[in-house]
Amino acid sequence: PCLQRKIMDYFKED
Amino acid sequence: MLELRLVQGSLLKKVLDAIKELVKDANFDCSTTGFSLQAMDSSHVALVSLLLRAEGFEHYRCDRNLSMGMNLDNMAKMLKCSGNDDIITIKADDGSDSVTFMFESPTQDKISDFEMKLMDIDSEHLGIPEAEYHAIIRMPSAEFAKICRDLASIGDTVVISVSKEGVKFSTRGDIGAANVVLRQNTTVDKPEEATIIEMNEPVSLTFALRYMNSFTKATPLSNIVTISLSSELPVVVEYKIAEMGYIRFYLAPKIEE
Repeated sequence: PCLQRKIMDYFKED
Repeated sequence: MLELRLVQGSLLKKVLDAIKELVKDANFDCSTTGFSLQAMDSSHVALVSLLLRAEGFEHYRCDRNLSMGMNLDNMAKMLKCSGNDDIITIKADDGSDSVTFMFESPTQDKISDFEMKLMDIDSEHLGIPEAEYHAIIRMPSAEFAKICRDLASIGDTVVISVSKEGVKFSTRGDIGAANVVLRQNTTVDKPEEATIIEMNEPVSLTFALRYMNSFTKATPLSNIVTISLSSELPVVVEYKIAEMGYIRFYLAPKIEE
C-alpha cells in the first residue's frame, strides 16, 4: 500500500 | 488599469487547456514581471505554476499588482469564442469585478469583446525552494504523453527510475505489467527529438498516472518536456512556452507506508 503525499508536505506557505 | 495584448492569442487557449482539468478556480496574478498563476488541485497533491513574462506581450500595462480570481472552465468558454489567429487583449480596471477579453482578427475586420465576472478565491501561495535535483530528463513531449497514456491502460501508478542504464517508466495492474526504458539519444535530426538524461544520483519514485496524464494536456505548448526528480521533492514536469515563460507541474510522490 502506498501513501499519497501532499504538496504541503514539501512546500511551505509564503 | 491592466491591458495585456498577446499577438499569438492561441497560446492563451493552449495554456487554459493545459491546466483546466487540474484546477477549477484560480487567481491570475499580474505584476510588472508578468502574468502568472499558482494553484493546487483540489486534493493538494499537484501544483501548477504558470508564468507568461511581460516581454512576451506586444503591449503590457499593469499599473499595480492585481490578482484576478477566475473560473477556468468559464475562461476557456470565453477564449473558445476567439479565432485561432486572433490577437487577444486582456483588460481590467482597478477594483473592477470583471475582466474583458478582446479578440481581434488578424485583418482587423472583426473585433469582439467578452466580459467575464471575477470571483473571490481564497488560495494559499506556496514558496517553492530552489533545489538540486538527482536527475533531469529532457525528452520529446509527445513521447512522454504516449508513455503516460500507454501505462495508464495497464496500471494506476508509474515508477520512474533513473540509473546509468537510462530512465525506466514501470507500471503494474490487474492484467499485467509494463516497463518502458529510454536511453539517452542525441543522434537525432532535430534537437527537439533528443532524449537527454542528466543524472547526479540514481533515483526512483512512484507517482499517480492520473495526474501525469493531466499534465500532458500541456503537450501542444512545447515539443520538449523536462522532468526533474529528487527523492526529497515533488517531481517537476516543465513545458517551456516559447519566448514567454513556462508551465511547471509539481506532483507529490506516493510512498510506501
